[in-house]
Amino acid sequence: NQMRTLQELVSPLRAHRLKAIRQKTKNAVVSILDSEEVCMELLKGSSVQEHVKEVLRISSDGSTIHIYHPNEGRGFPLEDRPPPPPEDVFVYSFDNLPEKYWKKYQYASKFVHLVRSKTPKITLYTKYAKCMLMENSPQADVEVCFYDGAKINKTSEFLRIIEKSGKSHTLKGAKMNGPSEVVNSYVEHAHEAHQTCLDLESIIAVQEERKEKRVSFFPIIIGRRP
Amino acid sequence: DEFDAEAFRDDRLEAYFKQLVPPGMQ
Repeated sequence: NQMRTLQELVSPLRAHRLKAIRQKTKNAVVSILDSEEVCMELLKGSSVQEHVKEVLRISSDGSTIHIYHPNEGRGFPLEDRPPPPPEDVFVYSFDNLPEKYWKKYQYASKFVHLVRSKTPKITLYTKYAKCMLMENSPQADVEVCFYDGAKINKTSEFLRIIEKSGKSHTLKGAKMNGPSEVVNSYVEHAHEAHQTCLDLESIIAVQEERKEKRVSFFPIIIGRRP
Repeated sequence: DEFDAEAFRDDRLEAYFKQLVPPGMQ
């Protein structure tokens, strides 16, 4: 059968600038470490004493994956951080990761995408609202919180408006004019603020590139609430 | 099992998202 590639399923994850977190589900723990690496710990055993039987440690740019089985596969008690790697660790690149690990890589990548979609990269205070451009580029989400209580969420698929009365509308696709003139004025302001954030992001990114030391200027807060 | 974003969504994760947001009407 024609060779499938991981690239067809998912692009390399990117965990740059994400704040550390460790989140557990029923049979796995996924962590974003202080080093910005992403760790998947696969669990086995009863909930009394769960053991980590396999660890995938993915570099922050998603290109390198270290895989190991603690304690020669007998597992290691679940703690508040991933078990230390033994001597013999398998090292794979994104392009040659064996298919049996693809689902786990996708899992980690989807978690990172969720976190990126909620991590502000640029926060711009305009006259009427706080506008946050999130980290999940390309086509990053935008959240616009108006000072009067209204709120707009923009993703690549839809735009959701919650009026200050609490009434909400969801607009899909290119048709972005809302049900009323008032709502349209909020949508218009959200588009302008979004565009300003994108312009600022590209200007700041240019300056960031110029610095030889890889220090990020993001997240960045611009202006303040009037 | 398939990744289910909702499976991760719990109060702890919501609290983590909340503290990422700069002040001024969270």
